[in-house]
Amino acid sequence: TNKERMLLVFTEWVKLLQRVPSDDVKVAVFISQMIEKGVLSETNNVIEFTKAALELSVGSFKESDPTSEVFTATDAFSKLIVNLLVLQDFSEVDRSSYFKLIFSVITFVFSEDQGKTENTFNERPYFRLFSSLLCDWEDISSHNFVKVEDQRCRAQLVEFNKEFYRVIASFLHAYQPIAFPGFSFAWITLISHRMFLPKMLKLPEKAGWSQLVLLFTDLLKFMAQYTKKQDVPDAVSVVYKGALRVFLAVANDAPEFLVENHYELLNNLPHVYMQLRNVVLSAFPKHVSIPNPYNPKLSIDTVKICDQPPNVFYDPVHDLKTLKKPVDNYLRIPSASLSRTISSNVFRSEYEKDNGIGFDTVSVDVKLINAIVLHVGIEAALEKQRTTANAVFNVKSSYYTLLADLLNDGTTEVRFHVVQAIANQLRYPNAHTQWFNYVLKNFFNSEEWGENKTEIQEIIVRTLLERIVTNKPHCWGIIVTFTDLLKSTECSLMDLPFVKDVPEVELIIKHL
Amino acid sequence: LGIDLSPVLHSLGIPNNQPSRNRVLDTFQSPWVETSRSEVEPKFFVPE
Amino acid sequence: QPPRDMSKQIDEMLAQDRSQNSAFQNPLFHPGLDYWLESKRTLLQPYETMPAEMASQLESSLLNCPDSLDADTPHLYHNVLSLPHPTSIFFPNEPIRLVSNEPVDPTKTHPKHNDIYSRTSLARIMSKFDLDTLFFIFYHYQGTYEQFLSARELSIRGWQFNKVNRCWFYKEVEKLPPGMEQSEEISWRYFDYQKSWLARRCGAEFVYREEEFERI
Repeated sequence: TNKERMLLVFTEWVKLLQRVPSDDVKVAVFISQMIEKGVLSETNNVIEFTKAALELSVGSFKESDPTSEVFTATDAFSKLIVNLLVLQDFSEVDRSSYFKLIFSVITFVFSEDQGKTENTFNERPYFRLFSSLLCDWEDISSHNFVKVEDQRCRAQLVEFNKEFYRVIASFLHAYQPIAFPGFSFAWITLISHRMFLPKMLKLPEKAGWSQLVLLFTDLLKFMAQYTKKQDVPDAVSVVYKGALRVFLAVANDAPEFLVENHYELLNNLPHVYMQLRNVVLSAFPKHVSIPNPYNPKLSIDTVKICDQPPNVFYDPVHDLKTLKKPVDNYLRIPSASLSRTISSNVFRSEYEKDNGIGFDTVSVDVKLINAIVLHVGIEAALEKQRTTANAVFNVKSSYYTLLADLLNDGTTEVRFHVVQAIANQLRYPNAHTQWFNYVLKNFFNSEEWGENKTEIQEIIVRTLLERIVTNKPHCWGIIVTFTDLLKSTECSLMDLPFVKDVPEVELIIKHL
Repeated sequence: LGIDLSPVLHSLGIPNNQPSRNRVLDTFQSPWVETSRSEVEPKFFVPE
Repeated sequence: QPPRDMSKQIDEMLAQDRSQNSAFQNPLFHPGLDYWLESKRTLLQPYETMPAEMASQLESSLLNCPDSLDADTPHLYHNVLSLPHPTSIFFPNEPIRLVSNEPVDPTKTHPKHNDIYSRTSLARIMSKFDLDTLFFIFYHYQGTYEQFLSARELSIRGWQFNKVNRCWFYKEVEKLPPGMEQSEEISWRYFDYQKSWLARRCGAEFVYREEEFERI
């Protein structure tokens, strides 16, 4: 049969690669003969060959003695794919479509295997295929494909390179844990692979960032979905540990990725992962030097780097939905009716379950609130650069009053999420941290809340405290803001009823 | 409340809780310490 | 936001796809395509709590979790020299490449001491190899990671690689006693890998041309 003949060709390929180094001319000759003899002449042949080679690779993995070389066929298949991408003439079909076709077939074989074997499915040969593909591609693509002699081909490959990673990233998104739980651990290992993650982080013009955010979101959503307050399945705990470690590595190597994408990442980070949230929020750009936040003489307004607004990769304005116009109009010319429109449109159409600390459901659109708060902060920082600090560091400015109105008109739940969203911007010293520090301090001491003052103060203290009592890291902005509240002469935290009511909290605050 | 991250950072090769000048993702073995016992070959380039 | 029960909608979507999309007509895509589409169901409407079947699949994934050996760079062709040699049972069996997180020696100041290789055990071991060993690896393990590391180590020790004659050169700078015409005397050595397998002094006619040397 056609399939048997293809298997023969593939087996010969596997044998060849064991006998000669992969840059030997015989390897190129083999590929050239494959093409000449029409082994892969049509789409259906490519599909059939890919299926046969993958099924053989997976089969040989399953049958091999586990102490021997179990990935020989898999690794050979990876080298075949890379050679096909590099050596063929792509004048009629484009490389990207060809690569996607092969990957699609791999996906279908994968899906069928895991669908049929269910909990005896073994992820390892598939993991190995993707891992080896990434390694083999790195080898050929290094130094702008300098190993490729044909200059025209080399130029095409340089052009194609980022597409290679983007195709892999898009397929990884399809393989996410919620879709294929039997592949979860391999998946997490793949998104953090040394030949994938650093590459995606460093593609020129941040070309890999959107997809990375999507992949991290896939991971966070999976964790969020299956982290219950009562009990977390052991396997999910292990997932969390791995995720934490990956985020810490990213914070070390590429903190700017966390800095610029904090908004999107936090939209999917469950509340209960307090420390992970702090890891994301306490990242700061590599060349910024941070003054000691515990220095009692520190005043945020004297910190020079607070002139700089942080970069925000994804503009939250895109998430404002129907409130974009009212918010922007209000910022230009505040009015009570615009304020009412905003305040009444932050609710969801139905309850959603949420594993919060102290709550199980949300009736507000938290993402929308996060978007509004960040958008206002971005605009305030821009306004400060355009005009003066007084334009925004001013309780009468529209930037301030928009947020204050949300608190005034809002339910306890709205207040809570607005304050949380503000706290998410209290990060390393920058223009947003400085402005939101001003906002929160003034909210705390303001007399405009009337009988709601104590509730709002409690929400503020709770929000800051929960981010400080966790193990490190702690955000600079949170420490500085909390210290400002502790030092406050207008109001002593120790006198507040909700502090006095709970001895544990009283003790913590006294200690601080 | 989270955990003390020092051992986790140490396992990653990040000393003293400070961002190290060394990139760790390029030699990252696996997300879990338990599956990271052997080193992996990082990318490298050999000139012609 | 997806409404509560999407099963009917998903079924309708899939039926529509089937009739419109030619991929469904291609027998080569079955049954894989059908299984793949089923996974979309859980994406569109994830389970509220983890069903037993999913928990079991997740655990199976945990048990089969790929480790660092699975993630290592594939090598199908093995250089004859790199095959394991039979060793005494008294020698340790563990691989050299165990992860160790000892900090880098702070007295080491060469810029390469901060590169990604500096903390790997192989690079550290090579820093203890003598020149002979490094040259052996360099010339006999061509194109390998080991060759790369030996070149890196030689470079750290001040050797430079000549692209033309493929030899490693070393510049010896000798400080002369004060009062002499020059303050230092420069002499060059190279490692003769072809004949004597020794480091030899370069003759007086040797001229250093920067473009001949590889920038590592």
